[in-house]
Amino acid sequence: MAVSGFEGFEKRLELYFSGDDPAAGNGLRRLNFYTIEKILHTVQCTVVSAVGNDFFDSYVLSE
Amino acid sequence: SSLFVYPTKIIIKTCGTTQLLKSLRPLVESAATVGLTLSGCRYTRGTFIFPGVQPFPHTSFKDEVFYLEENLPDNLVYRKAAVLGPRSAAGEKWHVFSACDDSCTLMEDDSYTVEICMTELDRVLAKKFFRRFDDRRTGDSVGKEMTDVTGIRDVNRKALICDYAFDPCGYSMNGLAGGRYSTVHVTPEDDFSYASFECVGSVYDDREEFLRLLQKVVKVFRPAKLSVATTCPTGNDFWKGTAKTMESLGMRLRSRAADEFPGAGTVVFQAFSSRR
Repeated sequence: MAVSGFEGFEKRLELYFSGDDPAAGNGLRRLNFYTIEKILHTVQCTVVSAVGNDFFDSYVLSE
Repeated sequence: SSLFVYPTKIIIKTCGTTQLLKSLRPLVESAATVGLTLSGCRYTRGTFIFPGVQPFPHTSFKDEVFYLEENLPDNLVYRKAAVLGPRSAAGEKWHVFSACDDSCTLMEDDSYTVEICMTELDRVLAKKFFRRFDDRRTGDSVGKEMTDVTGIRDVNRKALICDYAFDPCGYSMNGLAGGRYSTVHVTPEDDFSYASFECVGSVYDDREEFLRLLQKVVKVFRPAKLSVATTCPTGNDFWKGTAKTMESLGMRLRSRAADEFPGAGTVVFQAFSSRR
């Protein structure tokens, strides 16, 4: 059994999207934090730290 | 665990007994609210250490693929699932599923992704990822200290670092360097110590610099076992040199396997173990 609830090897999901002009409005980066938290809730994660730059947003998650 | 959100791409990586694939539908639905439709999907993982505790839809790779197949939109017509690694039951394996639509532009032409998984970490080095008892500090503050003390900061000094130390132990870090991310996750407990490193780059990058980066990562953890999964455009050999680099660090190549995936390029999976 995983005593700590920790599995080890991560599962990694990468999704690509397309649209009429996705970069114009910053595409997925327009999703608000509440929406992201709600999605993360479905995979039992929460945001513990976040930072972004001109290109993308990054979130460190806890489970 | 980590999440990266680009204008047209999302990467989510979780390291507990989570139900990661359940994020697929809400992510696709949320993307639709900003005018985006799914055009490609890639799912990867190593071999479960504790397969018995995996909740649905993670009970087996077959179940995971079935779940993905059922929940992906019909426009993703090109699909493939494969397990890379030795045929014997023993030994690490790499599980890959990819799907893409007609445009098949899942991966940029010149990019690579490297996923390194390390187990049986050096015990002395792993202890650096334990917090001091009752330190009364925030996870961000201790995380910064761990980033410096462990040598993770030196892996890419140009990166903007977002780090966090969990209580009583464990560590996660996301690095941002322009449009490129890197990420480190560590679970340092003796019986199931594990660390992972992942980064992206261009196949036109200086390969020697890339190999030096891998060396730095391995030196932070000195694992007994290690695997490197490199995803490159098909026909590109950016992964070459990794085995020699690992051997220079006292690791022996145990197995190598490669396969091509629609829209993702070629995945090369190599497993190593320490000579010690």
